[in-house]
Order: sequence, then C-alpha cells, then structure tokens
Amino acid sequence: THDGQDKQEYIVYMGSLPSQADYAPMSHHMSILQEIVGESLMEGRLLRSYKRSFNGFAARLTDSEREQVAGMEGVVSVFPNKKLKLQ
Amino acid sequence: TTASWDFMGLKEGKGTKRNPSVESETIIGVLDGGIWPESESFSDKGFGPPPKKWKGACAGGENFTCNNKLIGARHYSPGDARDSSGHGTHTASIAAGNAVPNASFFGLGYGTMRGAVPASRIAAYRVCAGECRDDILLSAFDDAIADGVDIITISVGSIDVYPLEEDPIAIGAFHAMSKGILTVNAAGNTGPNIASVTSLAPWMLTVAASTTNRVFVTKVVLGDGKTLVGRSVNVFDLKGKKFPLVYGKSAASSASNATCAEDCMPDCLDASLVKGKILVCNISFPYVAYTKGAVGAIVKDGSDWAQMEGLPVSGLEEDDFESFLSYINSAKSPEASVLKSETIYNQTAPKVLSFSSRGPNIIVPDILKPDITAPGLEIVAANSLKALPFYDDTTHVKYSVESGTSMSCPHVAGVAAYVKTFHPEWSPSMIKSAIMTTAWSMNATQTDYASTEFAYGSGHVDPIAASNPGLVYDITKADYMAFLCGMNYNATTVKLISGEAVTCTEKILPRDLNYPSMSAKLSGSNVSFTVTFKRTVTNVGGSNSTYKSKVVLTHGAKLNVMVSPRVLYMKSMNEKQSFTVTVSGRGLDPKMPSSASLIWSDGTHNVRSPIVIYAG
Repeated sequence: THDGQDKQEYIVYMGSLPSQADYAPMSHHMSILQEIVGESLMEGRLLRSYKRSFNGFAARLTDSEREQVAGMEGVVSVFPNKKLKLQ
Repeated sequence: TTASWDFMGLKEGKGTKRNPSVESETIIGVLDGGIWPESESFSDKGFGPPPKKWKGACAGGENFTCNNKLIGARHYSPGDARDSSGHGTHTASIAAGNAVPNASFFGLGYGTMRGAVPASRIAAYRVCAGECRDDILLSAFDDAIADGVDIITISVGSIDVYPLEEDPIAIGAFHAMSKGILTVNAAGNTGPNIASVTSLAPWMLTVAASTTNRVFVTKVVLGDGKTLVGRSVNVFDLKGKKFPLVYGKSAASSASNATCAEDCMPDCLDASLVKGKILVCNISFPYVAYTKGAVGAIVKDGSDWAQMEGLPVSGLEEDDFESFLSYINSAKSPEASVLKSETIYNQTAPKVLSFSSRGPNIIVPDILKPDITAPGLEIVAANSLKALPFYDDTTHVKYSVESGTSMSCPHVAGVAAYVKTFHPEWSPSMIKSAIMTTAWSMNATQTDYASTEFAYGSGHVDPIAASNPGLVYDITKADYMAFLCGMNYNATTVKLISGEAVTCTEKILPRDLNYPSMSAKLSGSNVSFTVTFKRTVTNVGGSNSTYKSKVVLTHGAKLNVMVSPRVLYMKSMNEKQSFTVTVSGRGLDPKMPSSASLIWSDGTHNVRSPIVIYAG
C-alpha cells in the first residue's frame, strides 16, 4: 500500500526477543525508525510493534529507508506488508 | 461437523476414548475471520473457568462477550472480533465446537454438529477483515503464543511463494513451535496446478482437502420423466414443479452473441427471454441466472465441488449434459425441475479435491508438502448470523456448508489437540509425526503429478490411530536451527531467529531433517542416483518392543530401498534409535515422482512414512 509519498508498508522482522530483562522492544523499534527517518518525520510511521513472542515491527518506509533498515544489525528481513486470503 | 468425524472414526460421546480433564485444559487458537460468540457451538454450559495457564484477554470489542468456552478474542482492525463472513465461526466449530444436536443447513446434512475436541477452549483472533494482512497475522501470532494457546489453526494463505523469513505464517509458526505450540495451516486452494502449495515450512503441519463418504447431489427431473443426477448444494425446493428450459444461446441478446450466450456470459443474454425459466449454460455461472431473473440453472460442471447459490442449480457432468441438450433439442416444450439436494454415500472417499494445492515444495524441495489430508468438501458447521449465504438474500442461518482447505485445516488442528490431550508433554513435531505416520494410505488416482503424494502427503488423517503412534520422529528447535544453517542461512541470521547461540558448524541437509516423510529432488531424471535419508525414532508405544521395517513400492516405481538396521529393538519408553534409508535407481520418469512407503511395525503399531524421489 503506497501512501502517495512513495512510502510503503513493510514488516521488519527481527527474530526472537532478546533475553535481557531490560530490553524494551517498542523503544528499540522507535529508535531504529528515528535513526532512519529522523525524529521530525516519525509521525504515522510505526504501524505495529511485535513484542510479546518475537521481535519486529511494521512501518511505513520509503525504498531507500527500507534498504537502510535491512542493513541494520539485528534485522533478519524486511518485506512488503502483503495481503493473504482465507482458504 | 455433522459427518466428517464419524467418517474418520472419531465417534460421538462414549464411542471415543477421551481425556476430559486435559481436554478441558486445552486451548485452540483460531486465527481467522473472527467468530460468532453467541453460536451454540461456543456456549459455555458445563464449562468451568478458563485454564490457569491462560494469559489472554477478551478484547473482542463492543458488545462482544467471551465465556468459559470462548475464553479469548482479539481483533486488529477497526470494529470488533465478530465474524462477518462465517468463515472463522465455521473453522472454530470444526476444530473445537460443542456437540449441537439437530443441526443442518436448511435440512441438508442433518445431524449432531461437533468439533474434534468439544470440551476444549477457544481463543479467536480476527486476522482477516476482507483481506488478511501480514502485519495483522504477525500481531495475532505474537498474542496467541503469549496468551498460552496449545494449538494454532490458521486457514489463511497466499497464492505466491515467499522465502521462510518473509512468510508471516512461517515466522509466526516458528516462534509458536519454539514455545511448544503446533501451527496447522491450510495447503491452499490453487490446485491441481503443480507446486501451488504455499505453506512450506517444515515446522508447520500443512493440510490438503479431500472428500468424505457423504456427498451432496441434486437431481434434475426432465419433462419426459427421465432423471439426471448433478452436483450442487441446493436448498431450494421447487416441489417437483417443472419450468420451461432455455438454453443460453436461445436467449442471446443478439445473433452475434449466440456463442457467448451458450456460456451464459451476462452481456450476451436477454433477461426477458430468461425470466421465469430454468437457464441452461455450458459454463457454471449461476449468479448470471440469478441476476437475469431465472427460476433456476442447469449447467455443465464436471468439477468435484460446488458452492451454495442463490437459486436452484444442478451441475451436470459432460455426458449427462450432452444427453440433457439432446432432450432440449428434441422436445417440443422442454421443461425440467431441479430438486432439493440430498446426500448419498460416496464409496470413493477419501479422494483429494481438485482445488487442493499441490506440491512439490518450491522453497524446500526435499521437504514433502502438503503433509496430510483431511475432509474439505461440503462440511456442515457453525455460521455467523452476520453472514449471508445467498447473494443479496437477507436470510441468516446458524449453520452453513463450506468447502476448501480452510475446512480441512481445523480438522487436523482438532486432531492435534485430541492427540495432545493424551500426551500433553509431546513437542509439536511429535504430535505432527503421530498424525502423519498413522494416516490412512491414499493412492495416486490418475497418472499425473497432481494425483500423487504431492496431492495428499502422508495420506488421510486418522484421529484414533494418531493418539497411539508407537514411534515418533521428533525434531527439536536445535534441529530446526541446524536445518536453517543447512539451507544456507548464516549463523547471525539463525541466531537472531532462534535467540540462541549458533555457529552453524552443524548443518542438516533438508532431506536429513528428522521429518516423518522422506523426499528428495534430483537434478536430472536420466542418471543413476543414490539418496540417503537419516532418521531417528522415539519409542512412545511401550517398552520391550521390536519394530521390523517393510518397504512397499508404489506401483511401477523403479526404486531400490534399503533400510539399515532393518529391525529396531526398543527396550524402554522414550528410547531413541537411528536408522538410514538408502534409495537408489536410474531413469526416473521426469513427469511422475517415484515413491514407496517405509513401515515400521511391532505387530500393533504401523508407523508409515512416504518416500518420494522426483526430478525436474
């Protein structure tokens, strides 16, 4: 889904949750996004945080932002938010 | 469902051995289109409070109430967790619905409707509101795993294939597996095309769809008294009254539209010539008949399934349709009546349905998919009162008839839960193995790829046998990590996915993963080959048992299969023994897989694994 500004929804999959007791998934996800898009452009970028059973988030990113996130440490994969169907 | 559990031998009440106290502690997570909480299938009469392990929530939205049967609900789109299409209610009731007597769909499929584990609890996660987005699927897995479900059933899929790390169901199922939760997934409805199955990860249980011994037929009584038997799910009763027949081409809107009118293309028909008559079409487009004001439709339809329509319809196979056209052409005033559907005994069951997605596995060619087959045709189960069964008709019904791998998936999830009630400590792969190795044998019904193990996997699920498999093929999380290393994922990635220390110094070839089936793709068909599979079985049948191996070649297979050792002596419970299967041959048929079955038997348990070698 494009939002008219060449941003698209992506899943950023980061694997298992780290075992450190003080790990805060959502703030980590926010800090990754801040690093990539800048604090002033954060609004509406983070769609979902996965933080209970595994690690990752869904976000609106441009193609170049997607490439930057994919190259970051701790990221397994970045892929478009697809639509599946009931069978 | 009102028939499929009986077909598989899971009888009602005391006819089936159960472990009620553990069943009551079992929670099925249903990731689907929501649920209808007021359905009798989910009434909590006789249920105690939710199991202590339950950490979920009732967050179904406004006016959505959970109870001691439906113990949790979540939704991820605006609105609530209520099911609008009926799909989620249907699948939930197949797996775990209460026993509800006197259920039917307008009298069709009458009986006691029940799930596999009626005493278990349900947690519904509404992941599809029209579409099923990856971000929502992942949210639901994130929640369901943490909430404490035991089994996940997800009748959702794609028509495209993605790498495991970009497949939301594979990702969610991996983390579920890590927490001891088995994920059961529909194979998909894009068969019989080769390699159409998109549920490919080895840690999931992928389910194909088949027929049962009950099938709906719809008779057509012609003006000359002759009766033809067609297929459809027709609840409308014309009470034997005959109506004029109009063949599509006789109702063409213009002479130039005669050919497309034969096929009943909507723009080619003159509604005034159709109204009040039974429209006859070369192609099954009942909706066109409905919109043009026809009383009913008789169509040429050789497919092995039919769906509910908003008017009386019968689909005739080609020969019957030709005979029917002869009647129309020869009669002065051709007329017919379409009767209400009835059920007949289907002695050819189980047979994989044409729409069920087929292997081989595009991502992991040496892992056979689908894994297992279960009923997926004309299943009577609970429905949402928001769902409209017929076009724009506003009728609301408590039960519906649905077909698809969506329906076969919760059958196997229900069996997995049933098995788990007897073996709560078993890992997801042990439960999966028990289901696969005890399956009924199925045979290739035609001489093409689509009718082989690539259609039915290990065979048809057998709930009772699955609860007592004798031996199981267990796969640990560490094995899956070594498997990912063998798939050339690097150590950093596998470490991230698993959350554990990984060096990838130990790699497992996909064909050596301790999978309950054995499959190998060869690079060419015209060469000599030798393929080795390494496996380890765990004894869960009883101490001091001797298992002898037997290999049964599928008709025509040119394979030499050696098992070493040929006999396994199991002295104690949970003892593990390893063996090797070496398959050799040459000159494989490039158009058909060559297959065999390995059966370990101690005289009581028969532990069967398909062996599939293919090229191209």
